[in-house]
Amino acid sequence: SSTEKVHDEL
Amino acid sequence: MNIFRLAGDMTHLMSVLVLLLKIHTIKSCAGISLKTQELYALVFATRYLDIFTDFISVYNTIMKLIFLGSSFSIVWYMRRHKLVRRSYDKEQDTFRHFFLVLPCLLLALVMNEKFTFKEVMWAFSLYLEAVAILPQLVLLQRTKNIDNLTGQYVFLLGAYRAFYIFNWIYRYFTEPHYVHWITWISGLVQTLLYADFFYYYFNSWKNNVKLHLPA
Repeated sequence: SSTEKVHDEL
Repeated sequence: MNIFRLAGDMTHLMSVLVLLLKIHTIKSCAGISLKTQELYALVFATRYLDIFTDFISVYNTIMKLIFLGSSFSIVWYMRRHKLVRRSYDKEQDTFRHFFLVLPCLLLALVMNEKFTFKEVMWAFSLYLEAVAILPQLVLLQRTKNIDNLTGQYVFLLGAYRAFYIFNWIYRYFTEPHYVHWITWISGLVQTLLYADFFYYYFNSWKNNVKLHLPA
């Protein structure tokens, strides 16, 4: 996974 | 995507669609709190600000669109549809949005992963989702009479919460950098709010009697 956090949950 | 996350998303989706279908079919929203539905619409609107900026997957985008569309449709039905709005228990549904929205907003300004508009709104949506069911639970307490669909709606929402917690536990052990304190704590608070309702729901189901909440 990338270091930039993305919200991948709903 | 693990099985718990998928089961959580599916029960969440079913809860919203069951409710929308019920309102659409029987043209009644008796027992449903408009306050809770408006709070959920606000939750989705503030959480999915990233819908056009961060692409995660087709699944993710479609689910976001369905949640936004269905939650705003429910609010539209309850406020604008001439038959549905007549069945709304306005006098009983007295919880003020303000008392939930303001503390959540203040908390989001203080506790967030990053002090940017999108991240503050994301945190706000998590805090608000945790407590958005409260007007619905108050309404259930007041009206006492809970029809099957309203019971199923709250049951499905509770199942969604439980599956998401299993999903977090699973991800914590399988993904090296998966730590989301804000998501977990607000999610746990939200699930605990359902525990009381679940107790009575299972009792009525076990004894095969109509669901009644105590005074």
